Amino acid sequence: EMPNTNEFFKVNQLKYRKKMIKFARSRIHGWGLYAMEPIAPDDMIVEYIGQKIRPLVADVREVNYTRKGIGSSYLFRIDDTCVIDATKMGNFARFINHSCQPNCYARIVTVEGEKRIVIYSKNLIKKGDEITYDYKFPIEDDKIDCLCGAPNCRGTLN
Amino acid sequence: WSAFAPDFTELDENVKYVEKEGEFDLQDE
Amino acid sequence: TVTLSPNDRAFQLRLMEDQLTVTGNEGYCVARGTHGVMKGTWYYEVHFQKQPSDSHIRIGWSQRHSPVQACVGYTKFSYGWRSLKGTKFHDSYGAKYFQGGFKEGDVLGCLIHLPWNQFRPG
Repeated sequence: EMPNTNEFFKVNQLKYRKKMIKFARSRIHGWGLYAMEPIAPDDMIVEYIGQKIRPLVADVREVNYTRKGIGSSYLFRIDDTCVIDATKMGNFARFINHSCQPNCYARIVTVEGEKRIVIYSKNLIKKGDEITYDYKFPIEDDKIDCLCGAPNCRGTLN
Repeated sequence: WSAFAPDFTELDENVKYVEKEGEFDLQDE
Repeated sequence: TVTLSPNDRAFQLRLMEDQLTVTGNEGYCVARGTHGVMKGTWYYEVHFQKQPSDSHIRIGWSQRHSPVQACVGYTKFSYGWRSLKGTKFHDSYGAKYFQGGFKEGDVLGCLIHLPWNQFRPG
């Protein structure tokens, strides 16, 4: 976590970097985000934006989403007091697919006392590569198959 | 891309959710 | 002396000096007493002092395992009674209980009766 101000400027640059990535069909699952130009390692790509809710409200929503057949994998736990829910509102970071061998990672960044989720590139990303990160879902009984196709794929998301 | 998320609202920043009174209720006679 | 617990409560609640007055806002969360009971019949009273417009409270009885980051009556470990329409709640299910509910200025009583069975202690 980097509380310093230049992080703040970088996080705000996020809004202007959207052109770097495009939304298109994914071979992993449905739709995904792709790099429109080479991206250097540890570069900020996009902030994962949604509704800030309490974890127990997220639990209640997860039950309701599952009951309505809506995937509940747009819930991103920040810490034990806050979850970001991008199911009904947020930005297109919600479309980034999971991979067991990702080229990005998610980091919690504290900006002006507020924790935010930012997706960074892990290594050099070539133009046309799909942006992926490891969702790090908690282990659960009813499994969600992983379709990332990576050689070391774990087989399930949770 | 919002075409693929029905009744989806695009946000520029995280929005703090204001909870309803019945937020935790499964059923309320 | 029984007071509201400075520890067994949601961190976002404000507890006054006397530890007998608690204020909350935004979403439902819980403050529990410093002492629990496990047999016999017990009763406490709440003076409902302030109710900003469109706000409500729930009071009741809860075991220690019921989460404090939700309302009393959310799980099967607690029983709540709501100011809005006087509904009673247990395990997130609301049922008719006391027509009309209660409001600011009321004094409310909560009684629990735990019959003691020496063959099934605890």
